[in-house]
Amino acid sequence: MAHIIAIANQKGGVGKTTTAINLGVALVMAGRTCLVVDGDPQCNATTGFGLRPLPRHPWLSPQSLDQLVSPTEEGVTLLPGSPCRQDADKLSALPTARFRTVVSRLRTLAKGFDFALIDCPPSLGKITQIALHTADTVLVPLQCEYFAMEGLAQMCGLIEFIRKQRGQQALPLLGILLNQFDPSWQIAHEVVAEVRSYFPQACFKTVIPREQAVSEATSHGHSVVTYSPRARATLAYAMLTVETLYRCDSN
Amino acid sequence: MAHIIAIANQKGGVGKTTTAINLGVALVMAGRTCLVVDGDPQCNATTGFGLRPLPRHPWLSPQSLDQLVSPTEEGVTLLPGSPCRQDADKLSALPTARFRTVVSRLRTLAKGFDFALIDCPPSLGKITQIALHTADTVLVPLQCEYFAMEGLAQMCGLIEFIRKQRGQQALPLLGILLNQFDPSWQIAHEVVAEVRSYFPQACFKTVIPREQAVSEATSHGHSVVTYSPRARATLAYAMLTVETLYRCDSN
Ligand SMILES: Nc1ncnc2c1ncn2[C@@H]1O[C@H](COP(=O)(O)OP(=O)(O)OP(=O)(O)O)[C@@H](O)[C@H]1O
Ligand SMILES: Nc1ncnc2c1ncn2[C@@H]1O[C@H](COP(=O)(O)OP(=O)(O)OP(=O)(O)O)[C@@H](O)[C@H]1O
Ligand SMILES: [Mg+2]
Ligand SMILES: [Mg+2]
Repeated sequence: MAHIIAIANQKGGVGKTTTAINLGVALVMAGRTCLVVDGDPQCNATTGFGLRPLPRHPWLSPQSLDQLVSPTEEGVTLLPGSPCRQDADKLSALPTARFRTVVSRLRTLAKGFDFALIDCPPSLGKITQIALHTADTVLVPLQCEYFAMEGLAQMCGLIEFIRKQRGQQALPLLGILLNQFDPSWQIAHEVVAEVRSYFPQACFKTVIPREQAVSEATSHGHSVVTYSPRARATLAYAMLTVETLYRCDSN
Repeated sequence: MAHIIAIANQKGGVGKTTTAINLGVALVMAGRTCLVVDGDPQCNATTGFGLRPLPRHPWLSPQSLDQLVSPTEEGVTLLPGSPCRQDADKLSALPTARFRTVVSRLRTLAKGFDFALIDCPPSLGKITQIALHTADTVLVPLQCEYFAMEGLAQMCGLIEFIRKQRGQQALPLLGILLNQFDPSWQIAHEVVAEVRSYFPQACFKTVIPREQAVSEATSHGHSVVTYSPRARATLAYAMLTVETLYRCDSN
């Protein structure tokens, strides 16, 4: 039975896609099967695996989702995204009452895997809301920057809103992941200390360093885990995987 | 008569807000009057000036916009944003036929200034589309990263779409601004070279360096121009202002 994790934060550029790609591949290396769902019309998770986006958004497609997935070189299975603006607008205006169909299609697809990671766009809109309705837990990546902290309160507000809409089922925070940590920047240390003091339990112990290899790997259509096995970030994603497995088992 | 610039890019975290704040203050230092409109429900431009967001989104408010603006310590006038999710959802579902009211209210407000900068959210949705309908030109900030280049084609596609909707009026690209340039990263040099080769005219000559002072200034509710006058980024924003004035005069 799959554990579905929504990777969400409306703040842009914090590392949602980078986390989906690298945690996905690291989970596969740890012997789990993993589906990555690219929910973002930008399709960065799709191109980050070196694949092509679909012409129409799969969540609205009449075809069954298992016909639209595609394997990646690194062992993760991907449900690609689509840049189709018409479909993105349709999803943005989707009434909550119609979420159920999309949610159950995604959950049915995810059943065939140990984990499913949903990469969300930088917004609190309907695509992110559908992902939060589908997910078992939420992983919130956070840049070690000032604006990133500001957005955390709004993100927690949306999670609370979705919890109420879902009724009894909880939607626990799997964790807050501090990303792009640059130790030479004073502000990075301040943000880490502040977020840890506000969310002592939720924060992952692992912090992902800001490292050139992460950005370079993406431009080659790979995860950093495969592209640069001895990078510091690769070690950090391995530690994150151990923490994720531990937190999912105990949830 | 104001020159209205939409600062837009659906890729998250490229520096839209940072550009709006710093270019805004630099224009004021160059003796121009400047309005910054915070269109993003994240309200980063509002908090970046140390001010509070409005409870309801001003673009939907019955009050006249000139009653909702507020001065900032650095001489820029700000129309704050609002985190109200209900209003953000309403704006996201606004039919194109109703853009005209919002567009004309924003244009009327902007008349009282030399420049108006509209900070857009990281999306191609209706808030960004309204800003593109309101604007005279578009400034597209770009991180010196791989994913940033991917998004440029989608951004140009939206600008073309809006041009057709607006009929004869052009919506020229004021320019593409390369931001967060880290000279120690090989990929940054590659992105600059590639973007310059594709868009030789559109690219600003000025490149904004990645510098700690920029991020720190934001956390103190100031622009880097005021917070750290001798920073490399401050000089870059001064050069950007000169280029912007030159490009606006000749448009
Ligand atoms: N740990 C890291 N080290 C270096 N670069 C990183 C790291 N994490 C992310 N990046 C880079 O930062 C940029 C933003 O990351 P990414 O695109 O994953 O964020 P996102 O939250 O998915 O963005 P969006 O909000 O647009 O969806 C990318 O260019 C990525 O390569
Ligand atoms: N030149 C720079 N040097 C250092 N830090 C920068 C620079 N430009 C932007 N930043 C930092 O990068 C982060 C992203 O910038 P910013 O929030 O302005 O981007 P944005 O495009 O407005 O993001 P969003 O897509 O969420 O609206 C911020 O924390 C900001 O402080
Ligand atoms: Mg992304
Ligand atoms: Mg912004």
